[in-house]
Amino acid sequence: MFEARLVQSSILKKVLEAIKDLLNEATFDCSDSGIQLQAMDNSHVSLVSMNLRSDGFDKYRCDRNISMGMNLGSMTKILKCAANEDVVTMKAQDNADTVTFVFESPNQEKVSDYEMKLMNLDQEHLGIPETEYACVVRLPAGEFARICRDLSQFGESVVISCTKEGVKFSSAGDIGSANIKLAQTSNVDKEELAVTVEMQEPVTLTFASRYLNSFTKATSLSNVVQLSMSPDVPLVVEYRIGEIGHIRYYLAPKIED
Amino acid sequence: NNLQPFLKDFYVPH
Repeated sequence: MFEARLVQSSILKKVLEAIKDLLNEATFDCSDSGIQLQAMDNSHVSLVSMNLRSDGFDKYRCDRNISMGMNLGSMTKILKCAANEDVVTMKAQDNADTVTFVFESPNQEKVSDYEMKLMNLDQEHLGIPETEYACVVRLPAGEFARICRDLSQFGESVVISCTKEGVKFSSAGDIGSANIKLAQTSNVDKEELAVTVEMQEPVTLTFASRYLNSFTKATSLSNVVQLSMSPDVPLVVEYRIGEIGHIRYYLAPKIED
Repeated sequence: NNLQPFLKDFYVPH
């Protein structure tokens, strides 16, 4: 039997919002340590890796590991039926072919349950090695979303250059070129407004802007986004999910031909 | 212009 109860259904709604652009379906791998998801987008250029720890749930029970193949479009429709302040419970019998979502209003006066068919997805998992990144940038998630959106008007690629002074985002195309430089902030009082750069060595990499924009759908999950870069390895864009977990997007850098 | 590699060029399926 698998049962996971979350007081804030808004977390699950935001997680779906964050992945449904990139993925049509994904497998939720549930074990006693929590729920994990790893899937590449259809073009196999980017990857989503999500982890929700069991201790972040109000109630979590997973008698036997269970992998639930979810159609994310259907799951989004079901989660739209939950109010933000509803309590959501996901549950499934062992080797079940359906999963049930239960939404309870705060005053328990309204309880809804939605049963969804599961899919058999034989998605392969990629091994992602532990990596020491040359540059790790932390900046306000809203700022990053704004930069990706603004620069995607200029070209289909964004060049991210990181030095110890700060990070520069550039794009060029038919209408012209654009550069946005963020200096490393000095003593800001609010952590979530800071721009920090941990640099082992300077890095300059080029990425497809449409994927970066898809990643920023996770902005509502966290005030801060973390970009990890090294020469010739995929970028990692990470958003924390409250105290319960994280969502990480991986994107292969473009190479000059 | 530049080429867009796949993730499998960097990470191995397991």
